[in-house]
Amino acid sequence: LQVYSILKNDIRDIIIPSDKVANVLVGNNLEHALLVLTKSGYTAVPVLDTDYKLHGLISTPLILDATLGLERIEFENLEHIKVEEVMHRDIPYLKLDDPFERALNLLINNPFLCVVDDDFHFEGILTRRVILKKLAAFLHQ
Amino acid sequence: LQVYSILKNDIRDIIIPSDKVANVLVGNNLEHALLVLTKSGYTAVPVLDTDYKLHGLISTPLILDATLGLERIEFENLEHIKVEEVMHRDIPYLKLDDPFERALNLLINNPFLCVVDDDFHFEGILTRRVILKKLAAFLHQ
Ligand SMILES: Nc1ncnc2c1ncn2[C@@H]1O[C@@H]2COP(=O)(O)O[C@H]3[C@@H](O)[C@H](n4cnc5c(N)ncnc54)O[C@@H]3COP(=O)(O)O[C@H]2[C@H]1O
Ligand SMILES: Nc1ncnc2c1ncn2[C@@H]1O[C@@H]2COP(=O)(O)O[C@H]3[C@@H](O)[C@H](n4cnc5c(N)ncnc54)O[C@@H]3COP(=O)(O)O[C@H]2[C@H]1O
Repeated sequence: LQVYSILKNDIRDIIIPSDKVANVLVGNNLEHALLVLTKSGYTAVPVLDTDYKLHGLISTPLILDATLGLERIEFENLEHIKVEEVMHRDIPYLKLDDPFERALNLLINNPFLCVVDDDFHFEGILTRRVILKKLAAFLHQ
Repeated sequence: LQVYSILKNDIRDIIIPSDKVANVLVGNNLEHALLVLTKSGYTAVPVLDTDYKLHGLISTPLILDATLGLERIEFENLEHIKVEEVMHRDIPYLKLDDPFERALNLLINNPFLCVVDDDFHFEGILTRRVILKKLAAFLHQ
Protein backbone atom coordinates (compact mmCIF):
# COMPACT_ATOMS: atom_id res chain seq x y z
CA LEU A 1 0.00 0.00 0.00
CA GLN A 2 2.84 2.33 0.94
CA VAL A 3 4.36 2.10 -2.53
CA TYR A 4 1.47 3.84 -4.20
CA SER A 5 1.11 6.82 -1.85
CA ILE A 6 4.20 8.58 -3.20
CA LEU A 7 2.92 8.26 -6.76
CA LYS A 8 -0.40 9.92 -5.95
CA ASN A 9 0.89 12.97 -4.02
CA ASP A 10 0.59 16.16 -6.03
CA ILE A 11 3.71 18.06 -7.01
CA ARG A 12 2.69 21.38 -5.49
CA ASP A 13 5.06 21.11 -2.50
CA ILE A 14 8.16 20.14 -4.42
CA ILE A 15 8.35 22.66 -7.26
CA ILE A 16 10.94 25.47 -7.45
CA PRO A 17 8.80 28.64 -7.57
CA SER A 18 9.01 30.98 -10.59
CA ASP A 19 10.81 33.75 -8.70
CA LYS A 20 13.74 31.37 -8.16
CA VAL A 21 13.90 30.24 -11.81
CA ALA A 22 16.22 31.91 -14.36
CA ASN A 23 14.48 32.56 -17.66
CA VAL A 24 14.70 34.49 -20.94
CA LEU A 25 12.05 36.32 -22.99
CA VAL A 26 10.81 35.22 -26.44
CA GLY A 27 12.02 38.50 -27.97
CA ASN A 28 15.59 38.30 -26.63
CA ASN A 29 18.44 37.54 -29.04
CA LEU A 30 20.68 34.48 -28.68
CA GLU A 31 23.68 36.50 -27.47
CA HIS A 32 21.63 37.69 -24.48
CA ALA A 33 20.25 34.20 -23.92
CA LEU A 34 23.75 32.69 -23.94
CA LEU A 35 24.87 35.33 -21.42
CA VAL A 36 21.97 34.42 -19.09
CA LEU A 37 22.82 30.71 -19.37
CA THR A 38 26.56 31.35 -18.84
CA LYS A 39 26.04 33.57 -15.80
CA SER A 40 23.38 31.36 -14.20
CA GLY A 41 25.40 28.20 -14.90
CA TYR A 42 22.29 26.35 -16.18
CA THR A 43 22.25 24.55 -19.55
CA ALA A 44 18.57 25.24 -20.27
CA VAL A 45 15.91 27.65 -18.99
CA PRO A 46 12.25 28.40 -19.67
CA VAL A 47 11.25 31.01 -22.29
CA LEU A 48 8.49 33.37 -21.17
CA ASP A 49 6.77 36.49 -22.47
CA THR A 50 6.23 39.75 -20.57
CA ASP A 51 2.91 38.38 -19.19
CA TYR A 52 4.87 35.49 -17.67
CA LYS A 53 3.25 32.98 -20.02
CA LEU A 54 5.31 29.92 -21.00
CA HIS A 55 6.48 29.75 -24.63
CA GLY A 56 9.15 27.08 -24.60
CA LEU A 57 12.66 26.21 -23.51
CA ILE A 58 16.09 27.45 -24.67
CA SER A 59 19.32 25.50 -24.11
CA THR A 60 23.03 25.88 -24.83
CA PRO A 61 22.91 22.98 -27.34
CA LEU A 62 20.12 24.75 -29.28
CA ILE A 63 22.05 28.06 -29.28
CA LEU A 64 25.40 26.50 -30.20
CA ASP A 65 23.75 24.46 -32.94
CA ALA A 66 22.64 27.77 -34.50
CA THR A 67 26.28 28.91 -34.62
CA LEU A 68 27.68 25.82 -36.36
CA GLY A 69 29.06 27.07 -39.65
CA LEU A 70 30.85 24.97 -42.26
CA GLU A 71 34.29 24.98 -40.69
CA ARG A 72 34.00 26.53 -37.25
CA ILE A 73 31.60 27.92 -34.68
CA GLU A 74 30.38 31.34 -35.85
CA PHE A 75 29.43 33.32 -32.77
CA GLU A 76 28.84 36.61 -34.59
CA ASN A 77 25.40 35.37 -35.76
CA LEU A 78 24.06 35.18 -32.21
CA GLU A 79 22.94 38.79 -31.84
CA HIS A 80 20.93 38.54 -35.08
CA ILE A 81 18.86 35.49 -34.13
CA LYS A 82 15.85 35.63 -31.78
CA VAL A 83 15.20 33.08 -29.01
CA GLU A 84 11.81 32.27 -30.54
CA GLU A 85 13.49 31.18 -33.79
CA VAL A 86 15.44 28.31 -32.19
CA MET A 87 13.69 27.53 -28.89
CA HIS A 88 12.05 24.17 -28.25
CA ARG A 89 8.31 24.93 -28.33
CA ASP A 90 6.60 21.59 -27.95
CA ILE A 91 7.58 20.88 -24.35
CA PRO A 92 5.68 18.78 -21.81
CA TYR A 93 4.30 20.76 -18.85
CA LEU A 94 2.67 20.10 -15.49
CA LYS A 95 -0.22 21.62 -13.55
CA LEU A 96 0.07 22.20 -9.79
CA ASP A 97 -2.42 19.44 -9.01
CA ASP A 98 -0.74 16.84 -11.26
CA PRO A 99 0.40 13.68 -9.46
CA PHE A 100 4.02 12.74 -8.70
CA GLU A 101 3.57 9.73 -10.99
CA ARG A 102 3.04 11.93 -14.08
CA ALA A 103 6.09 14.05 -13.17
CA LEU A 104 8.27 10.95 -12.67
CA ASN A 105 7.30 9.52 -16.07
CA LEU A 106 7.99 12.81 -17.89
CA LEU A 107 11.32 13.40 -16.08
CA ILE A 108 12.70 10.19 -17.60
CA ASN A 109 13.30 12.11 -20.83
CA ASN A 110 13.34 15.72 -19.56
CA PRO A 111 15.84 17.20 -17.06
CA PHE A 112 13.11 19.51 -15.77
CA LEU A 113 9.44 20.26 -16.34
CA CYS A 114 7.68 23.64 -16.37
CA VAL A 115 4.59 24.05 -14.21
CA VAL A 116 1.77 26.33 -15.43
CA ASP A 117 -1.69 27.37 -14.26
CA ASP A 118 -4.85 27.13 -16.36
CA ASP A 119 -4.00 30.37 -18.21
CA PHE A 120 -0.54 29.00 -19.03
CA HIS A 121 1.11 31.41 -16.61
CA PHE A 122 4.48 30.11 -15.44
CA GLU A 123 4.39 28.84 -11.82
CA GLY A 124 7.81 27.20 -11.52
CA ILE A 125 9.75 24.04 -12.41
CA LEU A 126 10.11 20.50 -11.15
CA THR A 127 13.63 19.07 -11.53
CA ARG A 128 15.16 15.58 -11.72
CA ARG A 129 17.25 16.44 -8.65
CA VAL A 130 14.20 17.05 -6.46
CA ILE A 131 12.40 13.94 -7.64
CA LEU A 132 15.49 11.74 -7.15
CA LYS A 133 15.89 13.13 -3.62
CA LYS A 134 12.24 12.24 -2.87
CA LEU A 135 12.63 8.73 -4.32
CA ALA A 136 15.86 8.07 -2.41
CA ALA A 137 14.22 9.20 0.85
CA PHE A 138 11.16 7.05 0.10
CA LEU A 139 13.27 3.92 -0.56
CA HIS A 140 15.21 4.44 2.67
CA GLN A 141 12.16 4.60 4.90
CA LEU B 1 11.33 -6.97 1.51
CA GLN B 2 10.85 -6.10 -2.18
CA VAL B 3 11.76 -2.46 -1.55
CA TYR B 4 15.35 -3.26 -0.68
CA SER B 5 16.20 -5.57 -3.58
CA ILE B 6 16.42 -2.76 -6.14
CA LEU B 7 18.86 -0.87 -3.91
CA LYS B 8 21.25 -3.80 -3.64
CA ASN B 9 21.48 -4.74 -7.34
CA ASP B 10 24.81 -3.74 -8.88
CA ILE B 11 24.91 -1.19 -11.66
CA ARG B 12 26.76 -3.36 -14.17
CA ASP B 13 23.69 -4.07 -16.35
CA ILE B 14 22.47 -0.49 -16.61
CA ILE B 15 25.54 1.49 -17.61
CA ILE B 16 26.08 3.02 -21.07
CA PRO B 17 29.34 1.39 -22.25
CA SER B 18 32.39 3.54 -23.05
CA ASP B 19 32.19 2.99 -26.83
CA LYS B 20 28.79 4.72 -26.80
CA VAL B 21 29.98 7.72 -24.73
CA ALA B 22 31.19 10.96 -26.35
CA ASN B 23 34.35 12.27 -24.69
CA VAL B 24 37.28 14.68 -25.08
CA LEU B 25 40.98 14.33 -24.28
CA VAL B 26 42.83 16.25 -21.52
CA GLY B 27 45.12 17.85 -24.11
CA ASN B 28 42.37 19.17 -26.41
CA ASN B 29 41.67 22.90 -26.50
CA LEU B 30 38.29 24.40 -25.54
CA GLU B 31 37.35 25.22 -29.15
CA HIS B 32 37.57 21.50 -30.00
CA ALA B 33 35.74 20.56 -26.81
CA LEU B 34 32.92 23.00 -27.58
CA LEU B 35 32.65 21.55 -31.09
CA VAL B 36 32.34 17.99 -29.66
CA LEU B 37 29.64 19.16 -27.23
CA THR B 38 27.78 21.09 -29.94
CA LYS B 39 27.82 18.22 -32.45
CA SER B 40 26.93 15.53 -29.89
CA GLY B 41 24.21 17.71 -28.35
CA TYR B 42 25.37 16.87 -24.81
CA THR B 43 26.06 19.56 -22.20
CA ALA B 44 28.87 17.66 -20.45
CA VAL B 45 31.13 14.71 -21.29
CA PRO B 46 33.95 12.79 -19.60
CA VAL B 47 37.59 13.85 -20.08
CA LEU B 48 39.98 10.96 -20.77
CA ASP B 49 43.64 10.50 -21.70
CA THR B 50 45.00 8.37 -24.56
CA ASP B 51 45.13 5.34 -22.20
CA TYR B 52 41.37 5.75 -21.64
CA LYS B 53 41.90 6.76 -18.00
CA LEU B 54 39.35 9.14 -16.47
CA HIS B 55 40.60 12.66 -15.66
CA GLY B 56 37.45 14.66 -15.13
CA LEU B 57 34.43 16.19 -16.78
CA ILE B 58 34.00 19.14 -19.18
CA SER B 59 30.74 21.01 -19.66
CA THR B 60 29.39 23.92 -21.71
CA PRO B 61 28.96 26.05 -18.54
CA LEU B 62 32.64 25.51 -17.67
CA ILE B 63 33.74 26.42 -21.21
CA LEU B 64 31.46 29.44 -21.54
CA ASP B 65 32.53 30.66 -18.09
CA ALA B 66 36.11 30.78 -19.42
CA THR B 67 34.96 33.11 -22.24
CA LEU B 68 33.18 35.64 -20.02
CA GLY B 69 35.02 38.90 -20.56
CA LEU B 70 34.15 42.24 -18.98
CA GLU B 71 31.45 43.28 -21.41
CA ARG B 72 30.72 40.34 -23.68
CA ILE B 73 31.51 36.69 -24.37
CA GLU B 74 35.01 36.45 -25.87
CA PHE B 75 35.13 33.29 -27.96
CA GLU B 76 38.60 33.98 -29.43
CA ASN B 77 40.24 32.72 -26.21
CA LEU B 78 38.88 29.19 -26.63
CA GLU B 79 41.61 27.79 -28.88
CA HIS B 80 44.29 28.97 -26.43
CA ILE B 81 42.91 27.24 -23.33
CA LYS B 82 43.32 23.49 -22.66
CA VAL B 83 40.50 21.26 -21.36
CA GLU B 84 42.63 20.31 -18.36
CA GLU B 85 42.79 23.97 -17.26
CA VAL B 86 39.02 24.33 -16.74
CA MET B 87 37.67 20.77 -16.38
CA HIS B 88 36.02 19.59 -13.18
CA ARG B 89 38.54 17.15 -11.69
CA ASP B 90 37.10 16.11 -8.36
CA ILE B 91 34.14 14.10 -9.67
CA PRO B 92 32.41 11.18 -7.96
CA TYR B 93 32.81 7.83 -9.77
CA LEU B 94 31.41 4.32 -9.59
CA LYS B 95 32.87 0.82 -9.87
CA LEU B 96 31.04 -1.89 -11.82
CA ASP B 97 30.14 -3.78 -8.64
CA ASP B 98 28.81 -0.73 -6.78
CA PRO B 99 25.18 -1.02 -5.67
CA PHE B 100 22.23 0.85 -7.22
CA GLU B 101 21.78 2.62 -3.86
CA ARG B 102 25.17 4.37 -4.13
CA ALA B 103 24.42 5.41 -7.72
CA LEU B 104 20.98 6.78 -6.75
CA ASN B 105 22.43 8.88 -3.91
CA LEU B 106 25.17 10.35 -6.12
CA LEU B 107 22.80 11.08 -9.05
CA ILE B 108 20.83 13.46 -6.82
CA ASN B 109 23.50 16.07 -7.45
CA ASN B 110 25.11 14.76 -10.65
CA PRO B 111 23.35 14.32 -14.03
CA PHE B 112 25.62 11.34 -14.76
CA LEU B 113 28.37 9.31 -13.10
CA CYS B 114 31.50 7.84 -14.70
CA VAL B 115 32.24 4.17 -14.11
CA VAL B 116 35.88 3.03 -13.86
CA ASP B 117 37.77 -0.20 -13.16
CA ASP B 118 40.44 -0.64 -10.49
CA ASP B 119 43.09 0.98 -12.74
CA PHE B 120 40.81 3.95 -13.30
CA HIS B 121 40.16 2.97 -16.91
CA PHE B 122 36.89 4.38 -18.17
CA GLU B 123 34.15 1.73 -18.47
CA GLY B 124 31.09 3.88 -19.21
CA ILE B 125 28.49 6.14 -17.57
CA LEU B 126 25.33 5.79 -15.53
CA THR B 127 22.74 8.52 -16.24
CA ARG B 128 19.78 10.01 -14.37
CA ARG B 129 17.54 8.95 -17.26
CA VAL B 130 18.36 5.27 -16.84
CA ILE B 131 17.95 5.32 -13.07
CA LEU B 132 14.63 7.17 -13.28
CA LYS B 133 13.39 4.62 -15.83
CA LYS B 134 14.33 1.79 -13.43
CA LEU B 135 12.66 3.52 -10.47
CA ALA B 136 9.46 4.24 -12.42
CA ALA B 137 9.28 0.58 -13.54
CA PHE B 138 9.93 -0.59 -9.98
CA LEU B 139 7.16 1.61 -8.52
CA HIS B 140 4.69 0.37 -11.14
CA GLN B 141 5.19 -3.31 -10.35
N1 LIG C 1 23.81 26.51 -9.55
C1 LIG C 1 23.76 25.22 -9.23
N2 LIG C 1 23.86 24.81 -7.95
C2 LIG C 1 23.80 23.50 -7.61
N3 LIG C 1 23.63 22.49 -8.50
C3 LIG C 1 23.53 22.84 -9.79
C4 LIG C 1 23.59 24.20 -10.23
N4 LIG C 1 23.46 24.22 -11.56
C5 LIG C 1 23.33 22.94 -11.94
N5 LIG C 1 23.38 22.10 -10.89
C6 LIG C 1 23.30 20.63 -10.89
O1 LIG C 1 23.49 20.20 -12.25
C7 LIG C 1 22.28 19.59 -12.72
C8 LIG C 1 22.07 19.89 -14.18
O2 LIG C 1 21.91 21.27 -14.38
P1 LIG C 1 21.42 21.82 -15.79
O3 LIG C 1 21.65 23.28 -15.84
O4 LIG C 1 22.07 20.99 -16.90
O5 LIG C 1 19.86 21.49 -15.88
C9 LIG C 1 18.97 22.14 -15.03
C10 LIG C 1 18.46 23.47 -15.57
O6 LIG C 1 18.30 23.38 -16.98
C11 LIG C 1 17.08 23.56 -14.93
N6 LIG C 1 17.13 24.35 -13.69
C12 LIG C 1 17.34 23.89 -12.41
N7 LIG C 1 17.24 24.90 -11.51
C13 LIG C 1 16.97 26.02 -12.24
C14 LIG C 1 16.74 27.40 -11.89
N8 LIG C 1 16.78 27.84 -10.59
N9 LIG C 1 16.49 28.29 -12.88
C15 LIG C 1 16.44 27.87 -14.18
N10 LIG C 1 16.63 26.58 -14.57
C16 LIG C 1 16.90 25.68 -13.61
O7 LIG C 1 16.67 22.25 -14.59
C17 LIG C 1 17.70 21.31 -14.99
C18 LIG C 1 17.80 20.18 -13.99
O8 LIG C 1 18.21 20.70 -12.72
P2 LIG C 1 18.63 19.73 -11.52
O9 LIG C 1 18.59 20.56 -10.27
O10 LIG C 1 17.78 18.49 -11.57
O11 LIG C 1 20.10 19.23 -11.86
C19 LIG C 1 21.19 20.13 -11.82
C20 LIG C 1 21.90 20.18 -10.47
O12 LIG C 1 21.98 18.89 -9.89
N1 LIG D 1 21.03 12.79 -28.14
C1 LIG D 1 20.05 12.66 -27.22
N2 LIG D 1 19.04 11.80 -27.44
C2 LIG D 1 18.05 11.64 -26.52
N3 LIG D 1 17.98 12.31 -25.35
C3 LIG D 1 18.97 13.19 -25.10
C4 LIG D 1 20.04 13.41 -26.01
N4 LIG D 1 20.84 14.32 -25.48
C5 LIG D 1 20.30 14.66 -24.31
N5 LIG D 1 19.16 13.99 -24.06
C6 LIG D 1 18.26 14.11 -22.91
O1 LIG D 1 18.62 15.30 -22.20
C7 LIG D 1 19.14 14.94 -20.91
C8 LIG D 1 20.24 15.85 -20.51
O2 LIG D 1 21.32 15.76 -21.40
P1 LIG D 1 22.70 16.46 -21.02
O3 LIG D 1 23.55 16.49 -22.25
O4 LIG D 1 22.42 17.80 -20.37
O5 LIG D 1 23.37 15.56 -19.90
C9 LIG D 1 23.81 14.27 -20.21
C10 LIG D 1 25.23 14.20 -20.75
O6 LIG D 1 26.05 15.17 -20.08
C11 LIG D 1 25.68 12.81 -20.30
N6 LIG D 1 25.48 11.82 -21.36
C12 LIG D 1 24.36 11.05 -21.57
N7 LIG D 1 24.57 10.20 -22.61
C13 LIG D 1 25.85 10.45 -23.06
C14 LIG D 1 26.67 9.90 -24.10
N8 LIG D 1 26.23 8.89 -24.92
N9 LIG D 1 27.92 10.39 -24.28
C15 LIG D 1 28.38 11.39 -23.47
N10 LIG D 1 27.66 11.95 -22.45
C16 LIG D 1 26.42 11.49 -22.27
O7 LIG D 1 24.86 12.44 -19.19
C17 LIG D 1 23.93 13.50 -18.90
C18 LIG D 1 22.60 12.93 -18.46
O8 LIG D 1 22.02 12.18 -19.53
P2 LIG D 1 20.51 11.64 -19.46
O9 LIG D 1 20.37 10.61 -20.53
O10 LIG D 1 20.19 11.28 -18.04
O11 LIG D 1 19.60 12.91 -19.77
C19 LIG D 1 19.58 13.49 -21.04
C20 LIG D 1 18.48 12.93 -21.96
O12 LIG D 1 17.30 12.67 -21.22
